[in-house]
Amino acid sequence: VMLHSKNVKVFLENTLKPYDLHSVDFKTSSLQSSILLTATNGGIMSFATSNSDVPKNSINEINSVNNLKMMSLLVKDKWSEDENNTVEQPTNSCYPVEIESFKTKIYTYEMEDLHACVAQIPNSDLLLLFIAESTFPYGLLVIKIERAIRELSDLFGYRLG
Amino acid sequence: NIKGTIAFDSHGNVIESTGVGSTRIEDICELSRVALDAEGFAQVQGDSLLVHLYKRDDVTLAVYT
Amino acid sequence: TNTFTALTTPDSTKISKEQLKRLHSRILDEISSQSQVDKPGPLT
Repeated sequence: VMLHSKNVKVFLENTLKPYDLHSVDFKTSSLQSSILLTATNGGIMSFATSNSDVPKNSINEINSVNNLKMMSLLVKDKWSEDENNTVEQPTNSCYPVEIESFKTKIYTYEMEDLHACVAQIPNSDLLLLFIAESTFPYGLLVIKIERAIRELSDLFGYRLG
Repeated sequence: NIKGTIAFDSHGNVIESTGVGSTRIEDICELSRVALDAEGFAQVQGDSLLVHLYKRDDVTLAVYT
Repeated sequence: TNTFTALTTPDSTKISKEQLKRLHSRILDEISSQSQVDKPGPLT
């Protein structure tokens, strides 16, 4: 099965949107990045970033893509470590969730001055990774990524190669 | 009357914070241990603030007045 | 040391239980609706 790369990219772009609440005076920035990566080697399958003003193929854009690659690798390694962590100590940064009777876990990580949130798309070789500024609350990132995963049911069970 | 709010989840992670709540995130540790009544409500006071708590669906809202 | 002490007799002059409940619901409803992600079409 092939990924519909255009629709996947648009979907990731749609996940970047910020919150702007009116019941209380609270708003967030957009996500900095939304990335679909492989759980096997941390390679990036597709990504969207909110700094769209970076000119294409400029040195800045190349740097920011290299940054994303580096962060994706770091998160994938940490995720693998946590997933294989048999000693089930409940931590504040791991949220077991059940989506359409599939189980997965949402992890929150601090990466330098950024907030990262990652979850395996159920039964697949794919991870969804959100990267936001440190002002974006972890609890809200968890809600956001869980809702996004629910919309990715086309990719449940997706296996590479 | 509202001076600020904090909404936090069962892991003690912030969902939103406003006003004085944004400068008192560390209160979550203590507020998450306050005994709630059968309906999920409680009130605590300290630092010349009255904090109204209400928890539902694993999300606790703290309103500072 | 704790900062707060529990109030035994609730003071609902500032905000009533109903208002608190309503604010809690409105915050979660807004977050839920703004968490919705539009899907552009099939992803595979």
